[in-house]
Amino acid sequence: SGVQVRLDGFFQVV
Amino acid sequence: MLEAKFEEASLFKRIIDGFKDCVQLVNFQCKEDGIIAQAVDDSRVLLVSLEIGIEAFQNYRCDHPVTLGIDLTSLSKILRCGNNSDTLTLIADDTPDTVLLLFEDTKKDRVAEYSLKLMDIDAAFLKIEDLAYDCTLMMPSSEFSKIVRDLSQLSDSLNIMITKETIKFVADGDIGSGSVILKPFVNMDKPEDSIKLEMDQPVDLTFGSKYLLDIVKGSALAEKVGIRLSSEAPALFQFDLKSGYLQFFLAPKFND
Repeated sequence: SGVQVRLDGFFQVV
Repeated sequence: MLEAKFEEASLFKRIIDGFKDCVQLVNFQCKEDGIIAQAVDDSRVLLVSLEIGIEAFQNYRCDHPVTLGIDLTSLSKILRCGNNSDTLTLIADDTPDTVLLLFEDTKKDRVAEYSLKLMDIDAAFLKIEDLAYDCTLMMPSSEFSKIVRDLSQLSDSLNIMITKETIKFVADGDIGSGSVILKPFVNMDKPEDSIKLEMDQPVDLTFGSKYLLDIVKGSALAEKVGIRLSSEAPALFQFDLKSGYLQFFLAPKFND
């Protein structure tokens, strides 16, 4: 149930 | 030249056991002030971040920064070969294609030496900003593990709701539902059993049970777990080492 969000967008690649 | 000696092989084994089930290929960056590692699981929902400081080692030497690309499944096989009470030394040269694992039993004058082939792992390194969290919870890691294991039997989603003085875990699935409600409290004679809560904003978040089941495997590393929650950012579950930490950043689920 529910939609799983991903981490992309929260952390930027260095 | 890297020479990192753990007083007990069991510490490194517990660290690796803490995250080997959710990520497999990991770059361990060895620098003069310790070892850091970071990896994202295949579904890109869970980020593991490890830091082992110099004080966690019996002695530590790293002349030049070196990255060890390691398959944790292979590393675990070798870690199983050492006795928990052995010392464990990781040895690598400056441009290594293998890392040496040296187990020494000083009492019985027994030495076991394994060489693990390194891999070229192309993994982006993510910058983890110091996020502002709405809630910070410190609680016994064993208690958190039990709640996660109990409630994840009922649903593939676990809801965590925190208000001023209440922490509520809820699971609602096909076979039924369950909830565990905790209150912050200080246990004077057993401080490690205390539950501490700092709440700036109430939160009501849902997470995938399968990720939480992986995260609680870090409980073997620390008696307490730090849980930092925000409605705007991934949740942080942190297990502190004597010097360093094992952190899990988990993206939430949103109800349809």
